[in-house]
Amino acid sequence: MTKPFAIAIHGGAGTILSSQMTETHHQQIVSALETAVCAGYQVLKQGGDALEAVVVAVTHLENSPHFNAGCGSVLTHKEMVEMDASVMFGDQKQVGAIAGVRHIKNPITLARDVLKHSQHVFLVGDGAEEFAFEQGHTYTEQDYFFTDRRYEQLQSMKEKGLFALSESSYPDDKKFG
Amino acid sequence: TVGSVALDQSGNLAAATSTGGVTNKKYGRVGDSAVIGAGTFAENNNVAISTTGMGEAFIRHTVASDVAARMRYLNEEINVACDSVIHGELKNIGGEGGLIAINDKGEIHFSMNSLGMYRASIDLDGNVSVKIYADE
Repeated sequence: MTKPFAIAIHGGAGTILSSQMTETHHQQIVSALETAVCAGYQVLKQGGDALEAVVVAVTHLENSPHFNAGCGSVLTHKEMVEMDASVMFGDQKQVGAIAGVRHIKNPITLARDVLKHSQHVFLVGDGAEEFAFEQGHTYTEQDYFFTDRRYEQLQSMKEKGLFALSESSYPDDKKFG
Repeated sequence: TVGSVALDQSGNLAAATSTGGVTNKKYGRVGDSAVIGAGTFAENNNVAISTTGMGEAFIRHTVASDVAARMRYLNEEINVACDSVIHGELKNIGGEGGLIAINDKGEIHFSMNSLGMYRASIDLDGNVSVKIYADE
C-alpha cells in the first residue's frame, strides 16, 4: 500500500496586483508553478525522498525567469547576481546552506551537495563556489542571469536610493525574496 | 524567493528555499532564505517550512523554527501555528511575507500577510492547486 505523500511550492510573496498583471504574464506564472510542483510530485510518486523532491521543484523555479532565484535573480548594487539557498531533510535533521554565490546555475543543488557531501552546513562566497566546482558544478557566467527587466528595476532603485521593497514598475516588483 | 516543502512515502519531511536576495543590495547582505530556522526548517514527525518575505524580519523572529516549536510544544495545528506567527508577531513589526508548510500527515498550509504569494500544491489525493492572490 502506498503511504501518503504531498508537496507544496512558493514563488515569492508581496504586493502582487491583479489589476496590473496581463493575462499572458498570469498564464506564464501559473504554468511555471504547475510545472515545478508536478516535477517534485513525480519524484515522490516514484518513491523518491522528500529531499530530492523539493530540490527538483526548486530547480525548476530557479530555471524560470519569473521568480527571484536562479536565472530570474535580482541585481545587486554592483549589477551582479548574488544568490543564497538552503535545504533541510527531516530525517536526522540534515542541513545544507550556501550564500553569496555568483556563478552557480542552480544554487539549491549546491545547498543539497553541502548537505550530502560536506562536513559543514553553511558555505559562503568564493569558498562555496570552490566547493561547487569540486562537486562538478559548472561555472556559469553572470550573463546567464542578466535580464533587461532586472536591470531596469535596479536602475530605478539606484535613482531613488532604495532597495527592492519600495518600488514598483512591474505588477509583482514589490514581491519579496 | 522560491521554495518547496514535501512529505515522502517513508514519512520524511524536507524543505528548500532559494533566492536572489533584494534589488540594489550592498555589503554582502544575506536574508533568511539561507538561514536554517528562519527561512527553512524541516523536522520529521512535525513539520517542514519554507518562507518568503522581508528577510531581516524573518531572521529576527526565527519564523520557521517558531512555527515548528509551536507545533511541537503547544501541539498547535499547522494552520494555527503558521497563522499565529505570520499574522501575529511578524506582522506587528511590519514583517511582510508568507510561508508554506506541510506536516507529517501531509496537511499543507499557506500563510501570508501580503497581498499575494505565488504558490502551488499537490495534496494527498493528487489534487493540483495553483494560486497567486491572498484572497483566492
